[in-house]
Amino acid sequence: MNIFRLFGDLSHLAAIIILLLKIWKSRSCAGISGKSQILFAIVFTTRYLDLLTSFISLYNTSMKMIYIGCSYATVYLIYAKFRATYDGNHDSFRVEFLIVPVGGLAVLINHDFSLLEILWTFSIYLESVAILPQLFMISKTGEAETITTHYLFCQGLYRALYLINWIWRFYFEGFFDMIAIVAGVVQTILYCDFFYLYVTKVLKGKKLSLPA
Amino acid sequence: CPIGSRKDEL
Repeated sequence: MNIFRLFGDLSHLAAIIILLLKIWKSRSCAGISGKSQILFAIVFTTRYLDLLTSFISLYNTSMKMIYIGCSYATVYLIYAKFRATYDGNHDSFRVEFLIVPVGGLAVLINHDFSLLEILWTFSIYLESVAILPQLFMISKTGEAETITTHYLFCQGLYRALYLINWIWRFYFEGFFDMIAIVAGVVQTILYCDFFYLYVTKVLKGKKLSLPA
Repeated sequence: CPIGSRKDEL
């Protein structure tokens, strides 16, 4: 464990908690892409199946349980409890255009052709594009609530910190995982446009609104 | 070689 991975995990945890609390307290999921949240639930489910097969540490196991629990709770709030506030018209990204290519790629490019490894690889590839429905929705509505931008910032920051963690681990441990690194770079690049808007607008107290 | 199979990250 290093400081970058620790703060990456904490940033990811913060994002998940911010979103869950935002929906719960405001009793509304307006502006939130339910499709992205379903993709994240799939990402955690397919990646953390090793909860059933191996124990790494209390930290590792508890964080995985929290991620899975919160992501399913968020999906439940969006599609069940507060479904009346779900903005399905703007959440129109065709996720099948993500899942099918990612699934095919996971079968073709992986470290080991075993079920757990292919599911893990699928999860890594899917995570790198899972935020697209959310970013697409914001581009369609032309704006985002400030709390939603904080959620997105933490979500984007987490994988950016993981990139530094992988540089650290390569230099000090000789460890690297090309699949995770390439997917992590793609994932972080997808947030660059948002990061720019976040720094130039939200951090200056303005509302995040895109030129219509 | 990538030691990708060592899954200790979240």
